Amino acid sequence: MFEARVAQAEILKKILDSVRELVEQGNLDCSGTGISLQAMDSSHVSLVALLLKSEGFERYRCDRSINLGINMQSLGKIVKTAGNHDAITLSSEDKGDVLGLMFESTEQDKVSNYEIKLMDVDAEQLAIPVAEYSVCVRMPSAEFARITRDLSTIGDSVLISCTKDGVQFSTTGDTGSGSIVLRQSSSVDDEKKAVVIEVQEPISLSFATKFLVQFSKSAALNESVTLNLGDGVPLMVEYPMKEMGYVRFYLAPKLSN
Amino acid sequence: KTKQGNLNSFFGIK
Repeated sequence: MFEARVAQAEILKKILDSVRELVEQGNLDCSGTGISLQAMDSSHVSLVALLLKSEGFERYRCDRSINLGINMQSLGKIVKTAGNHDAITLSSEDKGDVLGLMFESTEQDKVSNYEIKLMDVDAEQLAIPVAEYSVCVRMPSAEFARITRDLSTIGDSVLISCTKDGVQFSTTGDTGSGSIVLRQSSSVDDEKKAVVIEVQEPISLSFATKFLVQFSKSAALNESVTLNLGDGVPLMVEYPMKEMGYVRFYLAPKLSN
Repeated sequence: KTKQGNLNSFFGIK
């Protein structure tokens, strides 16, 4: 038996919004420690890794590990029908063929039950290697969204160059070019508005704009985002979710020909 | 000129 209850539907809505455009279907791997999901796009350029820790749930029970193959669009559509403050309980029998969803209003005067058919999803969990990153940039997630969106009007690649002085996002396209530099915040009243740049080695890497734009749509998950860059390893973009876990996106760089 | 890399080598996928 698997059962997981979140006190507020809002967090699940945000999580599904952030991954469902990149992930059509995936396996929710449920174990005693929580729920995880990994999904790569068909060209193996990007990967989404989601972790929802058991302690982030109001109630959590998973007697034996199970994989729930889910169409993320279908799940997203159903979860969207819940009120933001509704409690949501996900459940599945050990050898069941559906994922059950129960929404309970805060007044407990409305209870909705849905079932989503499970599917066979051919995807195995990868052991994501621990990477050595040369640079870690923490910045407001809304700023990252703005920068990727603004540069996407010009070019299909964004070069991210980072030194101790700042991080530069630049692009070139048929119509021209553009670049935006963010400096490390000198004094910050609000942690979440800070730009913090940690540099072991300066680095410049180029990435496909369209994926960065997709990732940056997760801004609702956290006011801050971290970009981790290293030579020979994928970019890792992380949106932490307090005690709940994280959504991480991995993106292979563009390589010089 | 650049070409898009992939994640295969990072994850040891052949």
